[in-house]
Amino acid sequence: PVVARDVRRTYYMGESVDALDGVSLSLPAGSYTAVMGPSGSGKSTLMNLLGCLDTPDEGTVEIGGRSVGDLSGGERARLRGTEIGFVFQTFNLMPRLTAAENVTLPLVFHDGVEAGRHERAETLLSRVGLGDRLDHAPNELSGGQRQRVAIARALANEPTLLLADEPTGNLDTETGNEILAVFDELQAAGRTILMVTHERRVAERADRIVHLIDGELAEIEQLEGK
Amino acid sequence: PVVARDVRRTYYMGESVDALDGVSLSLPAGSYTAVMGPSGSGKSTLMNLLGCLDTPDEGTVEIGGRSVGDLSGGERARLRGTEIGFVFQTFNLMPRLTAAENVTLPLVFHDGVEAGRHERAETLLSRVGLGDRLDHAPNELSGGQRQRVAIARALANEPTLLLADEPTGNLDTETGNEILAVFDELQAAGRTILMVTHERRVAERADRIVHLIDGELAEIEQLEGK
Ligand SMILES: Nc1ncnc2c1ncn2[C@@H]1O[C@H](COP(=O)(O)OP(=O)(O)OP(=O)(O)O)[C@@H](O)[C@H]1O
Ligand SMILES: Nc1ncnc2c1ncn2[C@@H]1O[C@H](COP(=O)(O)OP(=O)(O)OP(=O)(O)O)[C@@H](O)[C@H]1O
Ligand SMILES: [Mg+2]
Ligand SMILES: [Mg+2]
Repeated sequence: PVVARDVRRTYYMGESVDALDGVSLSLPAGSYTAVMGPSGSGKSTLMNLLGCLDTPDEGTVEIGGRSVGDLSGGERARLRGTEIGFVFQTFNLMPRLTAAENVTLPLVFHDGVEAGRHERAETLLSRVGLGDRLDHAPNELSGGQRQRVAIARALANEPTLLLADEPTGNLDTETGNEILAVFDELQAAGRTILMVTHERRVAERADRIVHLIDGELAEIEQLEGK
Repeated sequence: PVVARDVRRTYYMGESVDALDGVSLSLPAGSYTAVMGPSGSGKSTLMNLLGCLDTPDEGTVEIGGRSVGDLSGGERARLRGTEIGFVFQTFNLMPRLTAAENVTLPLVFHDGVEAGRHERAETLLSRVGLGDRLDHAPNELSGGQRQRVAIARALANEPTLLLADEPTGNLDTETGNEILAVFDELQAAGRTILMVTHERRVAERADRIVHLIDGELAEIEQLEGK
């Protein structure tokens, strides 16, 4: 259960930019929420706040009942490393590491032998169709392949909360559907999913769609049969 | 007029990866071609070859009748700087430069006073909806805003050939349509456009769709009423 209460995030650049202007959103455990909105409307900023990568200027973010603002930097890092999986809009892969090594990075928070981690990376990469690209560095991969490595990495620590920022933006429809099927499995396993997408077709895989406009929550659209 | 004749591009990683396996494609002047295909099928590799950013291992690329392989490195750079506009799948913006400075980069190949270049950058950025983000550095911009800066930069030198690799991948439908309208204007002005996209809706703005599968040209689909 993740809750954002009236969060605000402002950037000061001469003029001030209100990236998020008072957004409240509740993510019940096991829920699957899509976020849509114009470019620049605050979607990634909201993801970063819920993913404990950034702190709001006003308002609070609670995860499992605890206010993230009360956690120390170390506690936040551990929370991220053990509970949260993040697929970044720009992937953020380590350029000098192979696909497999990138995927094992989050596992450093978990006890377990090296071999076990590599095996897990292999399983996850095969699951996203990259079983034959384990040893490729990011610059030896296509855009959509890098995106899939980023997705596999986000799943590595079996997160209770998955935050995916445009996870199919560089994928053809078929490959994208394979990823969405993986997300469906995650939800079936009780995980919570928040996914930003600009494709209606993709958003409709969720239980509901949150519409952001100019840093504000304009509408929460409940989807039929969900 | 750009012509790829039986181009092949192979990467050696222990096993060999045939990124492109004998692709021939002709882009008549003023044509608008979309490229679709599964993730990893060779789309960006094809773009890089046609954009003179890479050379084929076999086969030739001709621009305006001249084989690119015969050009010196300097001639290729000038050709790119003056004739070709490239929107990269990963944007490739200079992180330490503002949006406006990024857009003026290609103009270094053109004579003209500094002020003229900044004005041009401002015009282009306004055209893509970023008139109020001129002084933001890439990390002070949203994903779709960075994408739009990359698009504005590709248009800076009024290219005769525009190569756009997933130009709407990070844009909501409305903003994406604004970009596609800019591309329509370009074609009306006689420019040649090659655009990779995974969205059918976007591809249908072109005259025809080239389908790549596993490094090969599987089909060229002529679009109705085009
Ligand atoms: N430097 C490299 N070294 C090894 N393999 C590479 C390299 N660059 C690309 N490849 C491989 O070549 C193939 C084609 O890559 P390319 O980037 O052209 O695909 P793409 O169609 O653009 O994919 P996407 O839709 O995911 O962006 C991919 O399978 C990729 O793994
Ligand atoms: N570090 C920063 N400094 C200044 N402004 C910023 C910064 N980061 C983001 N912004 C601004 O905040 C607004 C919201 O950004 P955000 O990345 O959340 O948008 P988004 O909805 O994810 O957009 P997109 O769909 O284009 O990815 C944007 O207008 C952006 O310019
Ligand atoms: Mg974003
Ligand atoms: Mg590509």
